[in-house]
Amino acid sequence: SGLTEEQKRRIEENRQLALARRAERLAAQ
Amino acid sequence: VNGLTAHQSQVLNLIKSCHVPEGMSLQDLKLQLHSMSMSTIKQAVEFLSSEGHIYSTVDDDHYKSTDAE
Repeated sequence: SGLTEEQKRRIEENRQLALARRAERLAAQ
Repeated sequence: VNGLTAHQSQVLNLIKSCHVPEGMSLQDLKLQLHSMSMSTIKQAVEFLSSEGHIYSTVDDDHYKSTDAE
């Protein structure tokens, strides 16, 4: 892909944070 | 069904359908959701992001879904 390593790292980091938020919301339901 | 409004579901489905590495831009969303204003789209994106359905990628204008892959 045309993404830099730094961009890939940032995207993966944001994905992990979003997954954690999603799990938190589901647990709170 | 999933606790989302019609607008939020439409935005989420479009983001889910996008498979480029940097995800979908707000401009792409606006192009495909002509009937929705940019502020409505941004509100939906903000909500979906706070709920962990989507996340920003290369900048705050591009989003991917956590349900993808």
